[in-house]
Amino acid sequence: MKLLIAIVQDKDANRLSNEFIDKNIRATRLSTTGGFLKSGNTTFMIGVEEDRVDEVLEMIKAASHTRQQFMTPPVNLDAQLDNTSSYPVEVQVGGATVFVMPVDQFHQF
Amino acid sequence: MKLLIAIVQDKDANRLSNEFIDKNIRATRLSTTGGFLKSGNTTFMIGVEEDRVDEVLEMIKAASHTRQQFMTPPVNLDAQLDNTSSYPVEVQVGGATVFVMPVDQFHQF
Amino acid sequence: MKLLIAIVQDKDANRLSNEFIDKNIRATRLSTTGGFLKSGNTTFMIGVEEDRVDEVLEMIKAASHTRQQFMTPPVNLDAQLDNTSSYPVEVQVGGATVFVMPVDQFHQF
Ligand SMILES: Nc1ncnc2c1ncn2[C@@H]1O[C@@H]2COP(=O)(O)O[C@H]3[C@@H](O)[C@H](n4cnc5c(N)ncnc54)O[C@@H]3COP(=O)(O)O[C@H]2[C@H]1O
Ligand SMILES: Nc1ncnc2c1ncn2[C@@H]1O[C@@H]2COP(=O)(O)O[C@H]3[C@@H](O)[C@H](n4cnc5c(N)ncnc54)O[C@@H]3COP(=O)(O)O[C@H]2[C@H]1O
Ligand SMILES: Nc1ncnc2c1ncn2[C@@H]1O[C@@H]2COP(=O)(O)O[C@H]3[C@@H](O)[C@H](n4cnc5c(N)ncnc54)O[C@@H]3COP(=O)(O)O[C@H]2[C@H]1O
Repeated sequence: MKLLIAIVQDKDANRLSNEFIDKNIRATRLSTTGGFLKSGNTTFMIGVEEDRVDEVLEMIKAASHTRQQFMTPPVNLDAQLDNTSSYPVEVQVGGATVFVMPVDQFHQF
Repeated sequence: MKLLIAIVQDKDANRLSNEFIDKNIRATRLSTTGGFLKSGNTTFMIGVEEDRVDEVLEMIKAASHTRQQFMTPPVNLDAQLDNTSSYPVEVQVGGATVFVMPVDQFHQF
Repeated sequence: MKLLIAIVQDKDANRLSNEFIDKNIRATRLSTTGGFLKSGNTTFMIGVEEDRVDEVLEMIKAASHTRQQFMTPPVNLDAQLDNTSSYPVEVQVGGATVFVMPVDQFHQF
């Protein structure tokens, strides 16, 4: 058993979630925030048998799209478009960041 | 030191949390969402000494109850009871899903 | 690659987050709740190369401050100041609790 922690963009989360349901992959969703852009994203915790890890990595890769996003200026989000400074700055946000974690024990009660 | 990730039903979370306090088990709570039913549940992150892992697993098992829940139809949650399709579909939701994770280092500052 | 799970007080989260940005440390933030005090705190998931783990632990230690916090009485948060019982009880809340977790695979798509 492995636990995958996958951070994806909100725009891709529902498609990925539906793909998991179709393929009987169990997952739990968390609403999270990117440390740099300070905008919301989605983290999936996916407990999966070792022999399905590659399949799940493929599903995440297929569902996730790299996009341009604007960097939030230091003051507040709403000021972004009125800002006469060097903002808005565009950054490329990847489709997904995934950690495959070892698991000692897995239980369902 | 191990880190337990325990996903439980909201209805059981407070009882489990009180049990942790009584037994001096430290935990952090996250509001999460089930990937299949898309309804809220609770995830506990529980850092615990290796010699208390079995005790904590017992506490989780004792506090968690298997229930029937309705599966959310694809449109939205509120439509569930008005839906004339094959919904609502009942699924059995377990008491708890627990991952016992290895920890390299544990620090408190 | 290691995944650090760092639970810090909300008051210290923004300073720590800015420090991460300055030092090009990538992180994802979760809004969490302490199991004992039942008040909000912040959990960072920080995927970092093994050779930067000590540096990140130092950053967390430097940004986090031990404080006194009042323990929530069993009824509800708002009753805390009117309570004529033995509340409010003060507890010392540490700066940070950190788990350094091993990672089998790390992918960015
Ligand atoms: N100090 C810095 N300097 C210059 N550019 C920076 C930067 N920090 C982040 N970026 C850029 O901004 C994008 C959004 O990062 P954010 O932290 O909001 O949102 C991140 C974060 O929530 C998560 N993430 C990525 N790497 C992570 C890691 N090693 N540990 C934990 N979370 C990570 O995945 C989201 C997307 O990350 P991704 O790498 O695709 O895309 C990143 C990256 O292209
Ligand atoms: N391997 C894993 N990795 C990460 N998180 C996990 C997990 N196994 C369970 N969970 C978490 O625990 C909740 C309860 O799962 P359980 O298996 O008891 O109860 C499940 C199961 O009986 C059923 N179910 C889930 N996926 C299904 C599928 N593809 N086909 C048929 N039934 C499914 O629906 C119930 C609710 O599932 P839901 O996803 O809403 O909520 C799940 C999910 O949040
Ligand atoms: N092993 C672990 N696993 C998972 N998460 C952990 C953890 N150790 C600490 N945390 C997280 O860090 C927060 C601060 O914990 P700290 O030990 O500094 O500060 C604690 C501690 O000084 C005290 N405390 C907690 N449980 C206690 C108990 N059963 N009896 C007496 N004091 C307790 O109350 C403070 C606030 O605790 P709270 O639970 O609200 O919030 C905790 C919890 O969210």
